[in-house]
Amino acid sequence: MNFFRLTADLMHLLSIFVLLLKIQKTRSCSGISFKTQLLYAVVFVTRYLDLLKWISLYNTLMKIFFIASSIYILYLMKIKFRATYDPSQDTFRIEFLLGACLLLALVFNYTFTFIEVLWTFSIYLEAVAILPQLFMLSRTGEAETITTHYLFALGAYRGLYLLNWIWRFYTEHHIDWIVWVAGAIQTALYSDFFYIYYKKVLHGQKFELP
Amino acid sequence: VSHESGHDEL
Repeated sequence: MNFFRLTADLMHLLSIFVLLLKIQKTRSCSGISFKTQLLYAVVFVTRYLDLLKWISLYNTLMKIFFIASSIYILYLMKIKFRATYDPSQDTFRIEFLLGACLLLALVFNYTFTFIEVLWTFSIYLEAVAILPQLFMLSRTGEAETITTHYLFALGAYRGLYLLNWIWRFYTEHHIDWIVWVAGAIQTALYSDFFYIYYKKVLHGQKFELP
Repeated sequence: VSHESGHDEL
């Protein structure tokens, strides 16, 4: 564990709490892509099939939290606040993402085993899981400030993981190509968002696309 | 050390 990784994980936790706060406080999930949240739930469930494998208490507790919170968010969006979800805004075709990631995972993996292919699938899927949300944002052209804080925390978590990998490469000679490539792509997807967040939200303005 | 040590990251 190093500073970057710990901060990244805490940002990830924070992003989920901000999302829960947004939904509970506005009693609405408008502006949130159910498809992105569904993909995250799939990411956590397929990645943490090794839940019973002991790495540390920290590791196990975080895994449980990510699985449970992602499913809870699906419940909030699909059942509790269902009336506030507008599917006509959330039109990204996730079938293609799921199919492409599965295909990539079957071809490019470290070991061709069930657990390992699903782990790889989850890495690839996480890289693109934000796309339905960003697509929704670009369609509506604006977002509630709290929703942008959620996205910022999520993007920051990925950015910090890049720093963590650089750190680990120099201190532990840790190498993980699959995670590096997927993580770099994932972070790059946030670049436009980061730019507008910096230009508008941090200067007290509403998030609006130019 | 590579990924062989297992997936220790979240």
